[in-house]
Amino acid sequence: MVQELIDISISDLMTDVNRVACVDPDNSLEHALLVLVKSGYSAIPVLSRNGMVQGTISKTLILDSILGLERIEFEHLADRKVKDSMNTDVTTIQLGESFVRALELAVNAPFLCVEDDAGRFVGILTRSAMLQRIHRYVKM
Amino acid sequence: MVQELIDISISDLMTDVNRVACVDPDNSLEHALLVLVKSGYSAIPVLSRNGMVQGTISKTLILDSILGLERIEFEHLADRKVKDSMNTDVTTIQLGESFVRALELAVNAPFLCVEDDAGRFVGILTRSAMLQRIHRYVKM
Ligand SMILES: Nc1ncnc2c1ncn2[C@@H]1O[C@@H]2COP(=O)(O)O[C@H]3[C@@H](O)[C@H](n4cnc5c(N)ncnc54)O[C@@H]3COP(=O)(O)O[C@H]2[C@H]1O
Ligand SMILES: Nc1ncnc2c1ncn2[C@@H]1O[C@@H]2COP(=O)(O)O[C@H]3[C@@H](O)[C@H](n4cnc5c(N)ncnc54)O[C@@H]3COP(=O)(O)O[C@H]2[C@H]1O
Repeated sequence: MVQELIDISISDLMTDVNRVACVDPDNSLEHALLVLVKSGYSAIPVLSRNGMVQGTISKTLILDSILGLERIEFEHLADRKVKDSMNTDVTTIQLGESFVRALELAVNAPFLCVEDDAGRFVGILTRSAMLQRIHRYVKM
Repeated sequence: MVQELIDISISDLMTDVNRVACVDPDNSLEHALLVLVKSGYSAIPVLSRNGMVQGTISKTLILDSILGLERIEFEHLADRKVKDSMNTDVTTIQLGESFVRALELAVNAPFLCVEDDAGRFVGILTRSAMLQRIHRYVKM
């Protein structure tokens, strides 16, 4: 029974890199906020030109970085860069790792960045994809 | 084995109402955005004075509602209210329902609003709490 859950491969569940919204470390925070608002996502990966994950950026991090004492100082958005505000402590997992390891990491991360053996970003593994698979297992 | 997962009670896993950040439908969007930025949460419940869930409000909904053609029009935050922008399609679950039902709902909702028999809001059930419990089960 549990073995069925344990044998799930990460590549079966992940969102492929071509369908992941992401930004460049040198983009302005204004550009990143517009990508986040238009996509509707709370947080997205930050990828370097050579396809490696540099960090994640979120609406929370962007708004936090322009939060003044009295108000949110939106005029600073254009002159700040993603690399100055991004979270560099990214939760990553390798393609060959187990579903149980993905589950452990997902307890504290809304999504995991998936990398291949060479450390290149290949997609994300979301909590919704994992929960959908677990629900199917439990319902059987 | 699976029975152990199925028998989990919702009240054991949920975040109690006293620890849930929430706002009032008559608050301004500016106030709601400050609560969201200061708490770090993406979305929080909107509760009426008599303790019933009216909706949820998120950074995405607030920023969406002030997104103009060229830029995000932050000056409108003060004169708009939470009730004008909140999502009223709230994912709720009753205290007595099963963990399997909670799992099914959590596939598409980052958290569930938990209600008692009288329909009063008693707390939220988060994906992280559910994933933590599932991980403990799978690792045994
Ligand atoms: N456009 C949409 N269509 C359908 N459902 C949507 C949606 N946007 C959000 N949701 C739902 O809301 C959850 C939380 O989204 P959030 O943007 O906070 O958090 C998201 C977002 O930060 C990131 N993410 C998901 N898909 C992404 C993508 N294609 N590109 C970049 N980031 C993505 O992963 C987090 C977890 O995603 P997950 O699917 O587990 O969980 C999603 C999903 O269940
Ligand atoms: N201050 C903090 N401390 C530790 N971890 C944190 C954290 N803020 C966020 N996280 C982590 O990030 C996940 C996504 O948070 P988010 O704010 O997008 O999405 C959150 C937020 O919208 C809402 N939420 C969680 N706790 C809340 C609370 N006490 N009051 C109001 N809303 C809450 O439920 C969603 C799902 O929460 P979940 O725990 O599954 O998942 C959380 C948790 O794993």
